[in-house]
Amino acid sequence: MFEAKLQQGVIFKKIVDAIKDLVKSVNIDASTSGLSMQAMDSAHVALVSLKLNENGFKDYRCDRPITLGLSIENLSKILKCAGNDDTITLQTDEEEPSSLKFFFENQQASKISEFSLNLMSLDSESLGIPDTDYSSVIQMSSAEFSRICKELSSISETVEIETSKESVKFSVQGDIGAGSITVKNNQSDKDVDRVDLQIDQPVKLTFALRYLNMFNKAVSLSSTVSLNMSEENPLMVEYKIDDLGSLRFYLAPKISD
Amino acid sequence: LTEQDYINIFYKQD
Repeated sequence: MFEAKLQQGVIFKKIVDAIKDLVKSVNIDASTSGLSMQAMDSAHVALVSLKLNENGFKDYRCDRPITLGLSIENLSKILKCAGNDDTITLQTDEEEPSSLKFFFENQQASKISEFSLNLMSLDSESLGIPDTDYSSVIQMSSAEFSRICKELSSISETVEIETSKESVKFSVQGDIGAGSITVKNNQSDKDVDRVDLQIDQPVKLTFALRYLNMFNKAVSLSSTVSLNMSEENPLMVEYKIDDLGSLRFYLAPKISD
Repeated sequence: LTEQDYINIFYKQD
C-alpha cells in the first residue's frame, strides 16, 4: 500500500511543469523515506533529480518500495484537473501497480476528483551522483538568475560563468557582439537583491543557455536558487522546496577547446 | 566552437 497526500497540491503541479520540457518519462521511486526521481534529458546533457521527504506530506505511507513509471505528458494532463488550492493524493494498493490513483480535493472537501493514470515500465537509468563539495557556490534570487539567462540567450547560445571572491561574471559572445553581467556579493535584506557567494576556488565554466532557461521553469518553486560549481564538473542548480525537499538540475559543461 | 560534454561522462550508471 502506498499513499502520499500533499496539502499544497500546487507544489506537485509546479514540479511537473518545471521538468516537462526536459524529460518525457520518469520513474518515481517511493520508499519509507519519501519520493525520489532521477532522469536524464534525451540528449544526455542534463539530469534532473527530485527528492521529497515523507515528513513534508500531510499523510504518507509506503509499506514497501515501489517504482512508478510515469509519462510526464500524461501526468501533466491529469494535474491540469487539479485546482491550485487542492490537496493532491497519490495512491495504489498493488505491489506491482499497473496504474496510479490521484485524488484532488478542494479546501471545503466539497469537490473531489479521482483519476487513474496508467503506468509505464521504464528501465531505470539512474546514475550515481557523488556528494560533491563544490568549490564555488552562488545563492541568489531565482527570478534574477532566470532574467540573466533569458537576456544573455538573445546574444549567444552559451554563457561563461566565472567566479571570484567577491563577484560572479556571466559572459556571452555572439555574432552580434559580446556582453557580460557581473553580480557582486550583496547581503541586502531584499530577497531579489541578495547574492551570497561562497568561493573556495574560483571557477570558469561554459554552459548551454538553452538548458539553463529550461531549468529556470522551476523558478515558481523557490525565490532563491543555488548554483554549485567545481572545475571539470557539471553545474548543479538547486531549487529547495520548503519543508518538502529539493529539485536539482545537473548540466554538463561545454568542453572549451 | 565549444563541444558539449555529456552528463553520463561525469556520473556513472548505478
